[in-house]
Amino acid sequence: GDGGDGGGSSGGKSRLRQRLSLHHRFHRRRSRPDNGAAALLKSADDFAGIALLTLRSAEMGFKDRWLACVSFGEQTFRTAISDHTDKPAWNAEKKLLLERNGPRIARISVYETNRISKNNLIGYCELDLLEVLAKDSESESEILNLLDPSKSDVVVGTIMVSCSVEDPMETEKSFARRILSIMDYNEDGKLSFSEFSDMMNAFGNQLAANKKEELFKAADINGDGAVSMDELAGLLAIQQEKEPLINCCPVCGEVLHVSDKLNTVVHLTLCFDEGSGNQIMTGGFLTDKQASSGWMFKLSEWAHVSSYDIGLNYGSSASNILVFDRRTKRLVEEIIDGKIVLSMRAIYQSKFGLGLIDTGAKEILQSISEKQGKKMNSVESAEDIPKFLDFFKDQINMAEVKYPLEHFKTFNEFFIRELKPGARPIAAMEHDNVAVCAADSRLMAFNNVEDSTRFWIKGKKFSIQGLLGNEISSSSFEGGALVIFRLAPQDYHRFHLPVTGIIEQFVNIPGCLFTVNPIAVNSKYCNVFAENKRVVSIISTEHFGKVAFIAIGATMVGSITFVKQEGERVKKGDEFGYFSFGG
Amino acid sequence: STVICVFEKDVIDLDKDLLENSSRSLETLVSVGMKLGVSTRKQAETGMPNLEKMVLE
Repeated sequence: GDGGDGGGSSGGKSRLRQRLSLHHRFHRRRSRPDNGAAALLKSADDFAGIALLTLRSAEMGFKDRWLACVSFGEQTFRTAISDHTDKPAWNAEKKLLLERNGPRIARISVYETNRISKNNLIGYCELDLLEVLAKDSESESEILNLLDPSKSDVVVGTIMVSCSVEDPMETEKSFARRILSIMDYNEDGKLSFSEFSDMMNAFGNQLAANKKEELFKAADINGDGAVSMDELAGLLAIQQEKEPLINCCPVCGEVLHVSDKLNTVVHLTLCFDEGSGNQIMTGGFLTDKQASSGWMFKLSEWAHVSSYDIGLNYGSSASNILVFDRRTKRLVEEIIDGKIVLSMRAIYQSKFGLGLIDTGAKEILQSISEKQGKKMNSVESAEDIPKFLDFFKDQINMAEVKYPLEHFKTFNEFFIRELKPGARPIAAMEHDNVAVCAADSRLMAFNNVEDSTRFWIKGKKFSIQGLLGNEISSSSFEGGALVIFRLAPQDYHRFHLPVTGIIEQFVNIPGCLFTVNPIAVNSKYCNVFAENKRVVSIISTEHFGKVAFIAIGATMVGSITFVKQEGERVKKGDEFGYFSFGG
Repeated sequence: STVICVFEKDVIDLDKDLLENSSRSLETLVSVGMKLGVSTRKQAETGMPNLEKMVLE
């Protein structure tokens, strides 16, 4: 790191080994291979654990209101904004997970802030956390030079940081203490059997009552009929290795990999920190540029963000929505105009905005969509096609479109463009027991509606019955899987059949034309899927029973057309219909 | 615009990668025709012959 002393020296590594001696037992236990031979900590590079990084203060060349960001791995965290001074003090701390073969360099950026214009990066430094931890220094804090981003040899200030390793034993104990404080309803500092039983349930552990009793007795070493903090810590440390007690995180619901105890405890510790606001730095940003942006910070106060896991709630918290490209297996950004994001948030993620919708905005959305439909069906609208293609260059492949550009006489014709035969190969075409994706889209798949509401659909009133409307009974679909295909403007807008079968019925359900963007779907105040205009079709199949296929219109794109008829036998991969501009 | 497909309980094994991304609140970019999942129903239940195992005589 900047100002580091070459912590890779043998002295430094030995110092780190000493510091980590407490961890040694833990690591051997954690990384024991199947053959039972203990894997020893070979070098500082082997270290894995929690590092506590504190940004204390800085000395800058001029007075301003300052903020600092720490970027580490895929995450960025930021401090609060200081007073107007040339010696900002933040004393902001963040727990960082150091994994073997994971990131070890933290980049610290210091920005001067502005109320109206964007914040300016003034200085930065990089810090090798392992080097700092290995450093043979009496001082707890480190002073690092801040370098000018445009001339890296020019020092523009200094920043004082400290970094320490959290003792895993302490992590385990404090974790047990926190669980105790959450589950200890009568606040006597101990867990009764019923509190202990609730704790097991919260960890996703469906143990039989007699097994719970057995564990409770094993934990209650002094036999006083209650489990103290020390007894609980002991149980978690020992039992987790034999037969894992913690299967899922009670905060975010994530299923935990039980084979990795360290990650389990770290995950839960960090998740509890997020929930309790114990972390002084704000997280959840992808880059320091995002984190330094004033309006982004304000918006992040509305939306829930978690700094633990990539992807978690990014759909609702970032202006550039992140999606995982299944074909290339990498994250890609979906670009949305910042002004649109702001307005969508203002409308869909606040009670005030939804209040506006109740007072006439629904009609406005309908009227806008109808007008847009007329406009996009006009000959003049064809002039917009090249601009559209330019905006979404690299995302629309004209080589796979059935007709050349001059074929499209209106924008809407282009919008519902067909593809050349074979442009979309159908998986396992001859096997009707394999279902396929129904649209070029951003997909979310859940085993049941409970998972969908936990991870994605935040509208408080969402239900399968609400989605299907009054004419179709939801009883056949209760507890069933739910797959959401969201089409973006640049996408091929024809949808196809995911399964082979017979179309039993179509039901038109009139409704609003809210956006179906994640910003609205993730809002607890609105229920876009059950309130928007939609057509529900029921497909009767050999292999999947009945499948409900719901085509949902959205703002501007409210016209839904089907190319198949009721009673028709259909094959998976067949074109089923399309969305187009209109009300 | 959006399409939602709802299946009956326990009839489909959705592909793991799609479920994993979704449980991280991360959308997956897919194309028409990509595999979504496999029926959990056995051949006997559906009455459909398993064409893969049939032999021409």
